[in-house]
Amino acid sequence: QRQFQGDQVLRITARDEEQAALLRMLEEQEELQVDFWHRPSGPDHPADLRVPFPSLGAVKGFLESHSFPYTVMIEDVQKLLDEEKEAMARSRR
Amino acid sequence: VKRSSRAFDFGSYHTLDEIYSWMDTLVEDHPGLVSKIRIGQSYEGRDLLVLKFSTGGSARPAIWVDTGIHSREWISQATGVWTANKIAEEYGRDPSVTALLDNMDVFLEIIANPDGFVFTHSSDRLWRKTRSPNAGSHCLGVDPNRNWDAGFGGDGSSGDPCSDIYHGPFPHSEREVKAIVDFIRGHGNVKSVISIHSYSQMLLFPYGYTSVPSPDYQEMNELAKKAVSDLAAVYGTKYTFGSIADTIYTAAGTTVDWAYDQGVKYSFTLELRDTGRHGFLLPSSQILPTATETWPALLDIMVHVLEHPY
Repeated sequence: QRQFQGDQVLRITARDEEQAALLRMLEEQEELQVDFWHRPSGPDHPADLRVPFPSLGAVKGFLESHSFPYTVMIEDVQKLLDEEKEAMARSRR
Repeated sequence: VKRSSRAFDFGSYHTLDEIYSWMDTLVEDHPGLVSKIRIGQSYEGRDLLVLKFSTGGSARPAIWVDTGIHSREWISQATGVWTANKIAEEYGRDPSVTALLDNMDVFLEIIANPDGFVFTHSSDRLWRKTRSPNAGSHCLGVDPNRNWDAGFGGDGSSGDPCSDIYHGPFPHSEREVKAIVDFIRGHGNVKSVISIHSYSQMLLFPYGYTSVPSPDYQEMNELAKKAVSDLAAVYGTKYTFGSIADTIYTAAGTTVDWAYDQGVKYSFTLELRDTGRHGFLLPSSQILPTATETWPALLDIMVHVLEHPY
């Protein structure tokens, strides 16, 4: 099972198409290993970006330096997955 | 003790084997109404199974519903199981369901992407695509909701096999997609396609590959408006609605665009709830409320299809 300890999902608002394009560039930086759960498509629809724990500092630094408003939608992806697995085990029992 | 489809824990997530086994008990419990058909095999050789709800007749007008085409969106498969049971249980009780099945057939594919679904249980919970290899790349899988022959390869899909929205080498390259294409074309009398996804609480209709309104935009918009209103009436969950391109983003190669271009007028995509905090990792405690609130919206669409033959 792939692990996601400390990974976070950030909900990011791109104010315009230019910012959306800037955001999409993050996915092209292989070393960051980020992936969009919801792609940037403009001011009305926030983008949801999963960021592996090791890349959190770099990505948050990028967002803050470009004044992207963002919130942390999921604090720790693995924690949610562990809870889900436990709930399935409980149901089976 | 004989197994019963009612004894199933609808409020929990389940594996492929548990769901396929439950489907057999549903068929056993409702002879003469529910049957199971196999429309093909996935890339890794798993059966693609569809529940058929029919009270007889031949080549009746039909409604196609699929869940789980994006394997990680577990709430959609779970909603598919609950909805299958609801349709079977309500026939003969609910006048709308009874009228619907006395005149039309419903086909429900609960696990539209079994290879991806098994992989989310065994290896990578965040896996979305199929599991087919891509020539020349170490990355596997195609986004099965970008692989349809409708604006194929256009904006909102990617030519990069490593992308989560990779459209694939050619339209219908994925066996999971081709099986549905062949089924709907072969049936020839499908009047509605409803593809259930998660997340973001939206009811969407064509087009996604262009922002040009479809010829039936007005009627679809009115129907969507009624459906999301009846959905919200259950627990207050707010949905937005509209064409894919207007409401969320341009997306080429989607199921409902293909269906609509094939003449299946009432084609909708549902993006189920996420409450703004979980994305597609919705806790199992939300399965029952999600399925329950989705039901009136589904029924609105299906009854509209029944009452508006074309």
